[in-house]
Amino acid sequence: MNIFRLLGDLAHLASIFILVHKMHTTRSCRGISFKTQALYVVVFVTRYIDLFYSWISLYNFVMKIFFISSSCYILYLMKYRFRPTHDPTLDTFKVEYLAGPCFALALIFNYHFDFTEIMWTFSIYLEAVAIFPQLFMMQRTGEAETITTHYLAALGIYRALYIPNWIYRYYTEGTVDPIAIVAGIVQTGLYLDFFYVYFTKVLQGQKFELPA
Amino acid sequence: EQGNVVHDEL
Repeated sequence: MNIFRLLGDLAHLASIFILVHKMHTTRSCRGISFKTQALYVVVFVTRYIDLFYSWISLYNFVMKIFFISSSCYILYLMKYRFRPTHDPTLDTFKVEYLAGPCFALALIFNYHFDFTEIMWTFSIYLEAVAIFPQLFMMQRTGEAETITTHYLAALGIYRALYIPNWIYRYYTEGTVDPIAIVAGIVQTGLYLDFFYVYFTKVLQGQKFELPA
Repeated sequence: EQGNVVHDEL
């Protein structure tokens, strides 16, 4: 554990709390892509299969349980509690276009050709692109609530902070995880446009609006 | 290289 990874994980936790807080206070899931949230459930469930056979640490265990359960809870809120506030006609990105190629890539580029390892690799690739339906939805509506942008910023910063963590681990432990690193850089790259608008507009007190 | 790869990150 190092400071970058810890801060990254805390940003990830924060993003989830911001999202749940937004839904409860506004009693709405408007502006949130159900598809992206469903992809995160798939990401966590396929990545943390090792909960059944591998013990890393109490921290690792608790975080994994939290990510799986909170992502399921978010789907429950969207599907049942606040269902009328979700507009499926805005959430039209085809997730097959993400899951299919990610699975094919996981079959080709992995560390070990067995079930759990391919699932882990698939989850890493899928996480990198899971934000697409959300970004696509914002592109369509051209705007986002401020609280939603705080959620996305925390979510983007989480993976961005893993990059200095990998650099740090390379120098201190000599460990390199090329699959996580390449996917993590792609994942962070997808947020650059968003980060630009977030830091130059939202944090200056303006509304998140995209040029028409 | 045998067995499972250990992934200690989240």
